[in-house]
Amino acid sequence: YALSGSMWKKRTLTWSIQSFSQSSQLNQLTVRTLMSYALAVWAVESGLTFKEVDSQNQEADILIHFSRGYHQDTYPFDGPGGTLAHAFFPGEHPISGDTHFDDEETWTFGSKDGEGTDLFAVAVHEFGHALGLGHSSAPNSIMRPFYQGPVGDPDKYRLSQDDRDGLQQLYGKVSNSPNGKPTRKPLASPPLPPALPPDSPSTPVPDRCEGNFDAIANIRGETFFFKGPWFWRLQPSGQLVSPRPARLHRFWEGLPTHVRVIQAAYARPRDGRIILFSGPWFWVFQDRQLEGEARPLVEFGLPPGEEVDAVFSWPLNGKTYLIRGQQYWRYDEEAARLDPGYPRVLSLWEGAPPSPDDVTVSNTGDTYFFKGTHFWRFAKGSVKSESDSPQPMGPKWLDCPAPSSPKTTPKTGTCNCHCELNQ
Amino acid sequence: APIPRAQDVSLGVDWLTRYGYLPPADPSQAQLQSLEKLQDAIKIMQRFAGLPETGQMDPITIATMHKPRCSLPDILGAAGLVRRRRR
Repeated sequence: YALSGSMWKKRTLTWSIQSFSQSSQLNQLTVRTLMSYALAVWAVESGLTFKEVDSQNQEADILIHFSRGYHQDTYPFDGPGGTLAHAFFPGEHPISGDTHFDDEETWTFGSKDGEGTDLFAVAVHEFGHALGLGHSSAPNSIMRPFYQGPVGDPDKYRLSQDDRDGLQQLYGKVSNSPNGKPTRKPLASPPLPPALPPDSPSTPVPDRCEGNFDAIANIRGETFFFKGPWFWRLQPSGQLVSPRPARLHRFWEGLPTHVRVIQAAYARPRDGRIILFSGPWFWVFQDRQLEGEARPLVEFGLPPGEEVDAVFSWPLNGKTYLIRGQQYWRYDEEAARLDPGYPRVLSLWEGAPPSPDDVTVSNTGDTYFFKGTHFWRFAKGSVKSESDSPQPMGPKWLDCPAPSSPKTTPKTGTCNCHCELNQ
Repeated sequence: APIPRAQDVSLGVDWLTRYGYLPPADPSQAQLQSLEKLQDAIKIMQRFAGLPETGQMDPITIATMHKPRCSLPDILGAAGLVRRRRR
């Protein structure tokens, strides 16, 4: 463990929540209760007493805030992911002990690992700072700097030995009960509410590191990875918004529930609308809201019943490319019709895989074809893939480890395969 | 070892500085960080995070730098404020 070098000289500390999360699915009572339990975790090992005071009371030792972005201290928040929270070490300064949570995180209680960020686990960590502990590298310590996922039932959670040692170095040991375990003091807070219902028990959450996405699109600088009724978002900085995928229908408001797969997606440059494709249909979204009804792909000029594997807008000429199998069409957004002479064979994109999962253009202007677990990069304006293509997607895009097995390069070029039923 | 992208090195230096592994740049000296100091800082970060101590901006190190975390530095800079104890 590591000590910050400061500690409280009193043994009863007051706390209050000054601002609650604006966007969290946790209600205020749940947040208050979780804070109370998180403080009790430290109290039970040290004999410290924590007393909640009225939220109007700005004199409390530990003031808790949910804040966004810059919030008048030296640790601005950075939106979803990245930094989650911080707290100030004990002292005489008004901000000493104060604890701030990034309001733009998806704070959860009772959810599985990967489903948002467990507020109780983060609160326990931050209150460790508020009591004078620094970050620890001990494997089981709650004071490790990285978020480790939920820590289980708040009522049963107990600090690791490393954390107890650090705390007791500062505040001494509490007298234990006869069975050797500390006795939890009765809490003044209400009992914990039941955990939120699981997101969707019927559909297993896919593993992003397995690749094989249905669609990938650059939407306003963020890369969206669609797989079944889920999607992940990668921020322009390269950070995943969350390792847990979001539910398709919770985000894309109005998308019919029977649509379980997005086969292609792109952001239309001329008006910023986002187009999602599934089967022979497409849907137009303004931001997250659906505009109108499902529309047939024939509106793009494609043959009736035709579907698409990939769609992207190429900044070089402003045209939209629609790919199916080994052929593609080029659509003129201004004229609202296909360019003549299409479809053409995809081999024009030298080195590109047939039937790509999707194609998208990065913020730097490079074009990326995705298929399976690999990507092919085409430098800005080029139709020839880079010599190091294909590369595994995981390490570059999805915070996944590089494949441990030797690199297997999917063959590119035309495919002339025959598959028999018994093979 | 694969050569890290300039973007990753830049992100790494920023990250290592923010969390206390590298001293803040001194504008008055306009001094570049030395490669040795950078590698030492990466090793300390890797030790702290329980990663293999390669001193390189390898993919697992870069991935760790992208993990959600607390905003406070891991290495507290003010002299005399930190006392580390090992069991």
